[in-house]
Amino acid sequence: LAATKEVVETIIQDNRVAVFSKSWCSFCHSTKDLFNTNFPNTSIKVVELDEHEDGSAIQAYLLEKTGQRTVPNIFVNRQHVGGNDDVHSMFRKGQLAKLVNSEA
Amino acid sequence: LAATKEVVETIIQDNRVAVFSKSWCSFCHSTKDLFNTNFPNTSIKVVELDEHEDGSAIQAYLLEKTGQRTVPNIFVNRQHVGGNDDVHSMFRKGQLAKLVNSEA
Ligand SMILES: N[C@@H](CCC(=O)N[C@@H](CS)C(=O)NCC(=O)O)C(=O)O
Ligand SMILES: N[C@@H](CCC(=O)N[C@@H](CS)C(=O)NCC(=O)O)C(=O)O
Ligand code: FES
Repeated sequence: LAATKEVVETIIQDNRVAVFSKSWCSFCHSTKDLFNTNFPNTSIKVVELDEHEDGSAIQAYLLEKTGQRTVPNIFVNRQHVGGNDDVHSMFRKGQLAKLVNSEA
Repeated sequence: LAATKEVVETIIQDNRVAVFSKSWCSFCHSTKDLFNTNFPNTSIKVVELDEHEDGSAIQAYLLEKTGQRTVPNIFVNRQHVGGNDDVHSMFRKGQLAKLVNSEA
């Protein structure tokens, strides 16, 4: 669906951090907490797919785009980071800060 | 629903470890992994609520019984342990082994 693709691409382009999430998922909370705790001055765009009208269309498009069908699905500085484990691993290695703070 | 109560109570009574879970939930995987890795000789009964016909009735009964509405909902030796964070915390403190191995 062209509209869905446009919605998703706009979110990724316009936000330093974008997290496609589900509101009741603990792994998604963990990702959101990691950013809120460690990067409090960085605005993070969260899309709760279970609360979004086109949630499953968005999840299907993300699978097509990234090969990842799970949540959380995380983008930083327009790059696909992966899921909760990936973002925590990047954070521990100091790579997440580099990416969050790098030039647009 | 009396039948639901009976199903749940029987599972808790008849199994050293019972985990009420959802098949796609990473926190539930984490709980199952913890037991399979650290207590490989202990049989663990897993009930995937999303795959069970009466899944939401079971979840509602568990809320009534334990005050906990989330998954994973874990019982060891007929005692309510809690969720994923609780079981990991008990494990780190050495308390989980005590409970798993204690007299029925
Ligand atoms: N290793 C992945 C696990 C991701 C995962 O399994 N996510 C689950 C929820 S915790 C999922 O998306 N399940 C399918 C769904 O909810 O559509 C990560 O770190 O993010
Ligand atoms: N701190 C709790 C978190 C439990 C939790 O929030 N579970 C989520 C899934 S990860 C849940 O049950 N959400 C509502 C539902 O799926 O019915 C634990 O360690 O188990
Ligand atoms: S749904 Fe339980 S951790 Fe994601």
